[in-house]
Amino acid sequence: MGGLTPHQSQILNLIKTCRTTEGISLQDLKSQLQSMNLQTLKKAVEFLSSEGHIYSTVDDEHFKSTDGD
Amino acid sequence: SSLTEEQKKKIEENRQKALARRAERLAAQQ
Repeated sequence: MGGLTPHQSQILNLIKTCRTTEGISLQDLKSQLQSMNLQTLKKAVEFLSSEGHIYSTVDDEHFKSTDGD
Repeated sequence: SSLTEEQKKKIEENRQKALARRAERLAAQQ
């Protein structure tokens, strides 16, 4: 999907489902992606952010998608 | 929502920056 790895698109999809202003927390992502380690998760989030798919909100641990808002 | 005006402003700024990065990426793919 759009040049993303399966991990990256899985994370992006989870972030997209969150409709709150502050977005989804890293902790929520981690608990929904139990099979993924925190390092992998953080790296993917960093990549998605650098590509403009997502952005951080109230702090560096909450994220929202740039799609559909 | 319980967010302060300052937080909302910061979120909007981050969103605009992300949209700019996204536009850059899409332009590079053309």
